[in-house]
Amino acid sequence: MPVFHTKTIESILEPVAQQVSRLVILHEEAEDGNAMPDLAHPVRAVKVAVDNLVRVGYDTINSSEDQILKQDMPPALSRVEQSSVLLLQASELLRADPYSGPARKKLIEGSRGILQGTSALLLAFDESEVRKIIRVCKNVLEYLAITEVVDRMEDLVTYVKNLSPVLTKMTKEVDNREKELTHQVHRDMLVRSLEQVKNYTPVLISGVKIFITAKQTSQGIPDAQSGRDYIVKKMSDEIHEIIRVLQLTTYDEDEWD
Amino acid sequence: DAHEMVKQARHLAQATSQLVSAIRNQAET
Repeated sequence: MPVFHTKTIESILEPVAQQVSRLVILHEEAEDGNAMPDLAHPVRAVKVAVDNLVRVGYDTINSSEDQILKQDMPPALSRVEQSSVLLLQASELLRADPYSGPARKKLIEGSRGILQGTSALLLAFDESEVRKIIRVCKNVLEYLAITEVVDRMEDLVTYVKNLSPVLTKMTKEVDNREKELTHQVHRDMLVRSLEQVKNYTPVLISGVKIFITAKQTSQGIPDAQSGRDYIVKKMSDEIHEIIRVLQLTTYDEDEWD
Repeated sequence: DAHEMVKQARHLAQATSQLVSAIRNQAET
């Protein structure tokens, strides 16, 4: 079962998570009693990487209009920064005493903190990216909601002209997101719903045409209207399902069964 | 292209991996 829900996050965190967890096990088994090497160089490299990440992180916060992102990212950045300080302190302690117990604890706390802080940061960023896709989905829903006012052919031309680019954008973004997910069940759900939306689109257009013709001829209006509304509801339901699945990050055990 | 923050997070994860690897190598020898 995948632990990280996107391939990007998995590729970044999985290797370091394994390293840190082995380090913790070694420490717990008290097999790390040897003299430590001089860690000044690798600790320095981590400090430089932390400084770069923190700088870019705050740039991201400042340039974003996403209030949740602005709220979620600073604690994660602080966690990473504090952990880097622990590593620097450990390095200093080890220079004076390569067997220092407190230094070993700081190394473990620092490494674990960097892993957790980076994880929180990537999750906050990923959730913000998902919210952007959801906004595009909601944009399509807004267009679907005004289908009922389209009762002339020239309105239909405008309607299709406006709806098409938004639908294309949604399809592209959901498609890219689906390819990013590690959880196969969620991927399949997105593919299925997206396929349904694509299939319903020409049916929607012809449904609106039938309704317009019915109105012009004053024949079969109720049937034409309910046919059109049925397709609008089907498409809206699938888009709501896409929005729901996009927000899933944890794994439902029943689905795995 | 990956967002700059994702790139920097990857650099940090790699630097941390190398540090932990150095600690573990010493502990295991």
